Amino acid sequence: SLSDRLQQALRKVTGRGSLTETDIETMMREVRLSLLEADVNYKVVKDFTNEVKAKALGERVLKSITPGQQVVKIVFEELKQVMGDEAEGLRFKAQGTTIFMLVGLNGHGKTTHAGKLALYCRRKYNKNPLLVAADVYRPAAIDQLVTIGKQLGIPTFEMGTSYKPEEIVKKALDYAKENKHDLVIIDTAGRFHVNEELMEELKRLKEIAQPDEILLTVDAMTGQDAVNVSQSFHDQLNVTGVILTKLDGDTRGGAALSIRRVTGVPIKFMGLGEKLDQLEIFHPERMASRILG
Amino acid sequence: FESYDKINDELFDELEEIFIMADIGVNTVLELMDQIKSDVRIRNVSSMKEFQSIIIDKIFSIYVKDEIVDTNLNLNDNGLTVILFVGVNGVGKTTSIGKIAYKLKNEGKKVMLAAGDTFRAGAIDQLKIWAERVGCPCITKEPGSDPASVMYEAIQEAKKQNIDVLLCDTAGRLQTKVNLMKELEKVHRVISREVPNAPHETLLVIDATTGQNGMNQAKAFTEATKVTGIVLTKLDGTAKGGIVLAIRNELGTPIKFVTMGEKITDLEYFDIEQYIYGLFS
Ligand SMILES: Nc1nc2c(ncn2[C@@H]2O[C@H](COP(=O)(O)OP(=O)(O)OP(=O)(O)O)[C@@H](O)[C@H]2O)c(=O)[nH]1
Ligand SMILES: Nc1nc2c(ncn2[C@@H]2O[C@H](COP(=O)(O)OP(=O)(O)OP(=O)(O)O)[C@@H](O)[C@H]2O)c(=O)[nH]1
Ligand SMILES: [Mg+2]
Ligand SMILES: [Mg+2]
Repeated sequence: SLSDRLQQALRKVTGRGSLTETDIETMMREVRLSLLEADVNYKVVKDFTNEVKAKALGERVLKSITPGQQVVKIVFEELKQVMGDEAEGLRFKAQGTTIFMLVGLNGHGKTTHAGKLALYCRRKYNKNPLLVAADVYRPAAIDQLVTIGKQLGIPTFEMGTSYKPEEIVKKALDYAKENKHDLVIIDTAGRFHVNEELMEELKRLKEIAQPDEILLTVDAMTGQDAVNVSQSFHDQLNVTGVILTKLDGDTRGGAALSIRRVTGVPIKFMGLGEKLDQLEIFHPERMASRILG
Repeated sequence: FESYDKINDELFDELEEIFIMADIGVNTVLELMDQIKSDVRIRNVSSMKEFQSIIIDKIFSIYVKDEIVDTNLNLNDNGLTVILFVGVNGVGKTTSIGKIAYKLKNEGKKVMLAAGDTFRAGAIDQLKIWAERVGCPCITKEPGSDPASVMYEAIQEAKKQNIDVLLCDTAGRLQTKVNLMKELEKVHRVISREVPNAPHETLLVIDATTGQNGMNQAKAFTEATKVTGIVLTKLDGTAKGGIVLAIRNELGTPIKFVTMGEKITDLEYFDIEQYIYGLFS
C-alpha cells in the first residue's frame, strides 16, 4: 500500500528532525509509482503528483512527526476531490420516452449493463423499459440480449441481423411509443474510437435516437488507453456518463481517475458482477481508496 | 525519434513515457530504462541509429530470455491435441477460438470446438456460429451443464471422429473468484485425465487494453491451469498490450497469437519484431 511504501522510503530519514525538499521528492516518487501501478494515466499522474507536492509543502509536511501518514491523507483527499461528490443521477424526461444508449469498446460490458440498467430503472423508478438490440455484428449478440430480457421479464425489440442498426433504432422508437414504454435502452455493438466507419454509425444512431444519456461502458481493468478511449468517444459523441464495469475483481481502477480528470464526464455506475442486479451507484470515496491501494 | 539530434535526459523521459503508456508496467520499464541507459553509457553511444538498435535489442532480450522462443503451437503428432482457452470476461476467448480453428483447418488439420461456457447468455450460440463459419463440428450441452462434462463428451467424440485439434471454450471469470477458478482446475483435470499430456496448450487470452491487472490474471490462471501461452487481442485499437512483456519477463509465458479485428482472418502468429515496431508507431 502507499503508506507502507512511504514508511519504507522514510525509514532512512527519521531521526533527522524535519524533512528536506529532497525527502518530499522521494515521497512523491512513491506516490507516482503507486498511481502508475494502479493504471492511472502517465500524464494525469504527473499533474496530480505535482498538486500533491504543492499541498504537502503548503501543509508543512516537512515539520510533521508522521510525514508518511500526512502525505497519504493528502493523496486521499485529492483523489476524492477529482472523483467528485455524490454520483450524478440518471437524466429522465419529465414526460415522454427517455432514451439511454450504451457505447464502448468490445467486451467491456455494454449488453450486460443494458440489462442491469433496465432492472434498476424498473425497480427504483418504476419505469417500463424496452431493451433494443442494435448490435447486428457480433455472433449471437441479439440472442444474448433477448435472453437477458427474458430473465428479467423485460421485452427486447429486435429485427434480426439483416437490418441496419439505424433502421432498428427508428422502428424501436415507434414501437416504444405504441406500447407505452417510458424508457428505451439501446445496446450497440462494441467498437474502437479509431474505427471511423463504426464511429460514424454511432453518430447517426445518436442523431436518430436523440438519447437523454449516452453511457460509455469501460472495463475497470483498462490501462493507459482509458484516456484515449474516453476522450475520443466524448469528443465524437458528447458522452453524458460512464459505467465502470468488472469492479468485482482486484483491479485498482485508476482508469476512473484518468477518465474523470481528462474528460470531466461523471462516472454514474459501477458494475460489480455478472448477475443483472449487481449494479451500484458510483461511490467516489470508495473509488478513491481503491485507487490508493 | 527524428526530432532528437542527441541523446539527452529529455529523450530518455520520452522513451520512458512511451513504455509506460504501452502498459508495460512500472517494474519492467524501470528495468528496461536501466539497461538502455547503462548500455548507452558503456558504449558511449551518440548516434540515433545506434540508440534505436540498443532499444530494440533490450526489448528483444527481455522477450527472448536466452532461450529458444517457441511461438508455434505444441501439437500432438500422433493423436488428439487439446487446446484450452481461459481468461477473464470479455477479452476475446470465443472469437479467438473461431479464428485459430480456421487457421488450423487451412493448415490441413481436422478441428472441433467444445462449448465449455455453459453459463453466459448466448455463449453456446455464439460459438456455434463460429463453428459454422469455420466449417467444423461443435460439441454442446444444455446451458447450466457442468463444463467438465462438456469437455469429457467432446473428447470422446473427437476421438471417434479422428479429430486432430479440439479447441475448448470456457466461461470468462475474474481471477479473484475462488469457486470459478476451482471449476477451471476441475476442467483442466478432466481433460488431462482423458488425453495423455493434455491440454497440450492452455492459452490465456488477454485484451490489449488491459493494464497492470493483466499480471494478476497471468499469475492466477497459471496457478490454476499451467498456462502455456498468451493470445493478445484487440490490437486494432490504440492500446499496445505491453503487460504481456512484463508477464513474459516475470513468468516466462510466451505470446503465441495476436488478433487485430473481428473478422475470422484477423489473427497472426506473434512476431516480436513486428510487436516492437508497433510500440513506436
Ligand atoms: N465479473 C463481471 N463480469 C462482467 C461485468 N459486466 C460484464 N461482465 C462480463 O463481461 C463479459 C462481456 O460482457 P458483455 O455485456 O457481453 O460486453 P459487451 O460490451 O456487450 O461486448 P460486445 O458487445 O462484444 O462489445 C461477459 O462475460 C459478462 O458476463 C461485471 O461487472 N463483472
Ligand atoms: N476489435 C476487435 N474486437 C475483438 C477482437 N477479439 C475479440 N473481439 C471482440 O470482443 C468482444 C468479446 O469477444 P468474445 O470472444 O465474446 O470474448 P470472450 O472472452 O469469449 O467473452 P466472455 O465469454 O463473455 O468472457 C466481441 O465483440 C468480439 O468481436 C479483436 O482482436 N479486435
Ligand atoms: Mg454486447
Ligand atoms: Mg466467450
